[in-house]
Amino acid sequence: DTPKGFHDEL
Amino acid sequence: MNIFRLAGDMTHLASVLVLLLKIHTIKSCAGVSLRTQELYAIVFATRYLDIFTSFVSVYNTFMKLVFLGSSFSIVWYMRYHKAVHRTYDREQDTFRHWFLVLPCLVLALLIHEKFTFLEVLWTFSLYLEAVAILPQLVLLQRTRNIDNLTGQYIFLLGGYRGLYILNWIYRYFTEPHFVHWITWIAGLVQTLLYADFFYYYFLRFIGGRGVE
Repeated sequence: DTPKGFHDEL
Repeated sequence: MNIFRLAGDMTHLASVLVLLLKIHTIKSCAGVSLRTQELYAIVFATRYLDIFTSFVSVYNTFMKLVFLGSSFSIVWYMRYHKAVHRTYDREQDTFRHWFLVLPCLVLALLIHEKFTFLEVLWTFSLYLEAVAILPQLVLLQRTRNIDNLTGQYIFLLGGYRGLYILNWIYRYFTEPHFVHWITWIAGLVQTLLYADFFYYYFLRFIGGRGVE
């Protein structure tokens, strides 16, 4: 999934 | 990605398309609050700043561009397009929405997950989105009954965050360490603000009347 701390939701 | 989040994003996309359809085809924004649209443009502008720095997926980037493009074009239509602007109800759309921006910014500076520029603005966008619908709901109560498209727009806009709550519950039980209290509380407040509208909206379906 995405790098830690980044938001993967809209 | 899970079915709840996909349904939420599609519902959100549908709300934007319904509003664009109304404004672009019948050149009318009657019953639509420009102030809510301006707040939403700020919400997306401050939430999607990471569009250039962090790539999540093609879907994610594409949807961010759609929400950014549509929210700003709706504001442009309602402000500057002659025919559409004429149908804008300036006298009734008077909620002091700028009074919402500062408290959300202060709150984001106080309560956030990480104290970085992007993270504080992202948190600000969450708080702002939770209250962004207020000018629209106030306008709704002033203009007695609204047309179906506007009613459907608000219904879909309220529904999308409700589906996101199901997504957060699902992710909480399926992903270890998936805990985001700030997002959850902001999303819950946002959805609860629609409770009153949902009540009348469903009455309309049952009674077959316009949204009073």
